[in-house]
This record gives sequence, structure tokens and C-alpha cells, in this order.
Amino acid sequence: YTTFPGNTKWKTNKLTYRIVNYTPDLPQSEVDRAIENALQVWARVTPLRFTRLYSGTADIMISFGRGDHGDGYPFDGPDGTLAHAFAPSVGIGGDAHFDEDETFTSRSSSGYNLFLVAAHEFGHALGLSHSTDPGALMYPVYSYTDPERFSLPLDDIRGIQSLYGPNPDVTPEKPDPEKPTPPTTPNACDPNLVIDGITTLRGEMMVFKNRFFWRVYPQSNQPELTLIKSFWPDIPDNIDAAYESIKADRVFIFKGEKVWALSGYDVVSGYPKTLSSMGLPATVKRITAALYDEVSGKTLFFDNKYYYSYDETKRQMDKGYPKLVEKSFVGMQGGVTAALQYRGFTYLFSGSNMHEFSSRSKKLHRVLRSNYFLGC
Amino acid sequence: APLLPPLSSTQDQKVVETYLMKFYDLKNETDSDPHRGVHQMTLKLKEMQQFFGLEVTGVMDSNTLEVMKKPRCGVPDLAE
Repeated sequence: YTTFPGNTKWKTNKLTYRIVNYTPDLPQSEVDRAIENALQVWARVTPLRFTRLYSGTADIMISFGRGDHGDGYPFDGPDGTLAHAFAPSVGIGGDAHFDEDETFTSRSSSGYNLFLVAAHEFGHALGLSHSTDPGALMYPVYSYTDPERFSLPLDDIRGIQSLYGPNPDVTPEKPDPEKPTPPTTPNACDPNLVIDGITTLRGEMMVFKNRFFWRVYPQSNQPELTLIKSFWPDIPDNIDAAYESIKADRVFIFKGEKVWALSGYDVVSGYPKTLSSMGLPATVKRITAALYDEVSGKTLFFDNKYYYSYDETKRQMDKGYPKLVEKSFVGMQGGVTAALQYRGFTYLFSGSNMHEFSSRSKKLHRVLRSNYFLGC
Repeated sequence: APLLPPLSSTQDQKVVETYLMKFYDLKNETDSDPHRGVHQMTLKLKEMQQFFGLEVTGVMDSNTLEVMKKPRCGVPDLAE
């Protein structure tokens, strides 16, 4: 997280706000609710308390405007810049302006969710600048999260509490039961990293963990951490498995009994489908890993210590499955939690270990750490 | 790979300049001293790539351009 120079902050914890005008995109009651909830995001973790004014000048003046709206920082039409806010100070300080050329929504992943945009802007109004953590609310790029399940990430909590301290009404021993532990951002260099899924994608590689995935480019040793929902709002977090079908030129992503398909970075319509659409028996309720084996032309679906073999050409399961993984991949230990075939090797992940097998002989070569491809 | 059609690369050039001026305080001084302007642009591009965890090259690439085209907050990324 970062704060403004001199750790600019309000001198008082009791602040006022006023909604000066409304966007026609939403009923006024929805705007009121989104603004109130966005302020509560910060009140919940600090001593800050907000009172609404309906006239006169408040510390945080909230307004909607388009193009040149009088503060010397004109908006730019639809998309691009969504909103901005000013650091704590008198006058325009603390004010938040929303670009009326955007479509603000309150309950869907389409358009821009007003609660999320407002919560971010109020972070500025209270003294936070942008964060480099892609999972933080104060990250500059917008990405959709279900507002009903929003939980302020730890990076933002640390930032705002560095200015105002914790919420005196919440005793740390008895944290708020409704609020889960704050979400954190995975560290590529954590030697104990356990990944959810891994796949190639037209020469790149994607490594999935919680709400994120790393994009690994062959020509670069700098993997890029990104929120899954910043690319695909409808793909779930915490996936079970992913693999690339070279034959279908698709990436398939699995969670529970559902499967989604990507063509490049576009979601394929008509998904999610069920696991049985991939040939898996109805008894299989989830898989833990998947890979496409170029040697045999088969797709292997793993369910912990067992695996199935699927023939994409015949579009049916091969006979005699499921089999024990360690029977075919001698030396494999533990349930398979992710799988990949890459440059002639088959990688089977189990917890923080990655087992490297020769794709042709299925001979175990090495046991490496799960973050091997993340350039640490 | 096919070269970007002139329009889109000029358009993209504009996207890059506007973005760096808005969020990384690139000064609009390229007219006076082109060499200094190019140097400034490279520095600011590196700052932006560093901030977003991209490959820090100071050279425009598709991943950097992709990030620049994403919807975002209008507050600069440089706290000061």
C-alpha cells in the first residue's frame, strides 16, 4: 500500500459526507446504499465514523459529472478513467467524483459496480494512494468482485490502519465472526506455495491460486500476477483444475461439477457445462487436476490418487479406468493437486511438491517446488 | 508477426502518452527537446511497468498496452 506524502490524513475521526447529485444509472436508494456500504468498508477497520449531510459542505462531497467537471481533471468518456478522489484536506480535499459517462451498476458484474469504485475512491479520500498489490482494493485497475462477499484485503487494512489505527470497537481476540480473515495475495516465492491449477495457453502458461493467476511468458522471467475476475468475471476463484486441449484449441477450467472453456483470453459461450460433458462418469463430483498428453493424444483427469483417461477424438473414456496414479507414474507421492505437460515432461503437483516425469517413459526425473515455473 | 497498421500504432502511441502524462507525470515537453522527450518517456514507461509488475524494459509491448487500456481510477500512481 502507499499513502500520500507526509501521510496526509484527517485530523478527526468523525467525518461528514454528502451525496451532491445522483447518476441516472441507478435508483437513488441504490446509490445511497452503495455509498454507505463503501464508507463502512473503512469504518469497520478504523476509528473513523461517517455522518451524512443533506446540505452545505461536508468533508467528503460525492458527485457525478462527465468530461470537464470543473476541477481541472476532466474525465474521458466511457471506460478508461472511472472516477477520482482527492487526498484529505480542506476544500476539494476528500471529495470523490464519478464519471457519469460510465454505466454504474449495483448488483451485476456488467458495467462498473458503484460500491467497488466508491470504496476505492474513499480510500483516497481518507489518505491512501495506490497499491501495487493486484489483490488490493487500492490497486488502480478495476476488477469485479461480488459485493455481497467483499472483504477488505489485508494490504488495505494495513494501509488505512497505518494512518488511523484499528477499530476500537472490535477486540482482536474476538474478531468479527461475520468477516472471514482478510484475503491476502499469494507470494510466488513462497517455498510452500500450493497451486490450484496450471495450464499452457498458446505458448504462455497460467498458474492459478485463490482469486489470482500468474501469467508466465516464455520470453520473460517476470510472471504477471492478475485477478482471475479482471479477465473473466464469470470464471470462479479457487479453481480445481485447468488444461489446454491442443486439439480443440481451448483451455478448460474446472470447479466442482462445472467446466468453463476459454478460446485464447475469451470465454466460450455455452459454458459452464458439467463434468460428464467431458466424458467423466456421473459418479465423479470434482477433479483435482487435468492435462493433455501429447504422446498418447489422451486427456488425463486426476481425482487425487486416481486418474481417468479420455480420448478426445472418440469423445469417450478409455476402458479400465480409474487407475492408481502411482501405478503409471512410479514415484508419485500424495494426491495430485495440479498437472501439466510441458516441453516433453509431465509435471504432477502434490501440495508444495512438483514431480517431473518424462512424458514418453513416465520415468520420474526430479521432485521440485510447486513455484518452479514462477521465476523465483 | 504482421506489423501493427499505422493507425493503431499512432493511436496506441497516443494512449501511451496520455496514460503516462495522466498517471506518471510525464511532462508534455517532447516538442522542445525530442531526445530528452524520448528519454523521459522511457523512464516513465519503466516506472509504470515496475508498478504493475510487468517486464521492465522501457519499451512498449502488448502486455503493457493491455494494462493501459484497462478501466481504472483517475488518481495518479505516483503518490506525490
